[in-house]
Amino acid sequence: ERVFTGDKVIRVNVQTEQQIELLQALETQQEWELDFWLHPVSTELPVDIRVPRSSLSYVTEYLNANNIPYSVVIDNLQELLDEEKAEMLENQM
Amino acid sequence: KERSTRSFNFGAYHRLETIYSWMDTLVAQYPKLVTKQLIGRSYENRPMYVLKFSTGGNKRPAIWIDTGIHSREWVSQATGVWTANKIATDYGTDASLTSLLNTMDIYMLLLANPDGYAYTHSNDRMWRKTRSVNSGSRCRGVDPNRNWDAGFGGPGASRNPCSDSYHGPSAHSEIEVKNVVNLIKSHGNFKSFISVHAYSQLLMYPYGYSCNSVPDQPELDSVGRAAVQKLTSLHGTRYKVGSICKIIYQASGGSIDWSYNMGIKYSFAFELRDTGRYGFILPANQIIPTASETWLALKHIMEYVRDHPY
Repeated sequence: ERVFTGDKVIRVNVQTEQQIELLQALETQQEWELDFWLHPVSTELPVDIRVPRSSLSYVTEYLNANNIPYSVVIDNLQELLDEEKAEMLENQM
Repeated sequence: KERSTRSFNFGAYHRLETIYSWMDTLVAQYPKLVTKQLIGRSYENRPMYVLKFSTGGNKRPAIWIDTGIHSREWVSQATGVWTANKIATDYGTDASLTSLLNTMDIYMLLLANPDGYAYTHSNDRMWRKTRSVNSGSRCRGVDPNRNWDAGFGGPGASRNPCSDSYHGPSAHSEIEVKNVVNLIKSHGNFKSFISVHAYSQLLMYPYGYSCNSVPDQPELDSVGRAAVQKLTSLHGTRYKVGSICKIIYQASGGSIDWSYNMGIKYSFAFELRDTGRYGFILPANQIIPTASETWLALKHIMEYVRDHPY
């Protein structure tokens, strides 16, 4: 079973078209294995990205270098998944 | 506890097998209203069951609701289960729903992507696509909501099998999509097609494959806004309303574009909670609030369809 220990979900509230383009460029970086939960489409909607732990430093460097503010909405995805699984097991009991 | 009292915990996430056996319980409890129909099997040979809510007649005007086409969007499947139970338990007591079911049928596909859903439980909670093998690629699966014959292969879908929005080798290549297409075409009298996804709180109508407005855009927009007003009234959850292309992005091969082009005017797609605090990992304690508020919007749309025959 795949685990997501240390994976974070970050949220970018895009302000400009340029930021959208920069995030769309990020989306094409296959090697970083980013999982865009919400895609960069408009300044109306936030962008949520699941960032594997191994890519975190690259991504934060990229965002900081381009002055794109972001927040961490899920600090360690695996913790949430473990809670969800524990609750399901308890319910099945 | 659940097994002994034969009650079902609608405020929890469940495995595929549990949902399938609950469907049998529902049919057994409401034999005059609910039947379970096998519409085909998935790529990995899992059965695909539709719950049909009908009080008689033959091929009456019908409403289609599917949940879980993207497997990791667990609150959509859970909302589907709650909604199916709501329809069964409210028939006969809710006058509006009763009048609807006395003239129309409702078809619900709760697990539109069974292989993907099973895979999110066993291997990868973040899995979104089907589980078909892509020849020539190490990556599996097709995005089942880019595989419909509506602008297929156009912008907003990927030709890369490793992408989460891979459109597949051809339109309707995914058996999970083909099974639904065959049912809708053979029935021929659907008047509404509603596909439920998560997340980001949107109620959308066609098109996704093009940003041109559909001929019925004003009507769909006003029905959508009225439905969302009902939804928001329960817990204050705020939604945006608009066409897929305008409100999020150009996405080709989507199911409601296909249904609209098939002549099913009242085609909508929901993106349920949440606002992004949890994304796809919405806590189970938000299932019932989410399903309850969504019901108000769904019911509004279904009542509108009932009152505006075409």
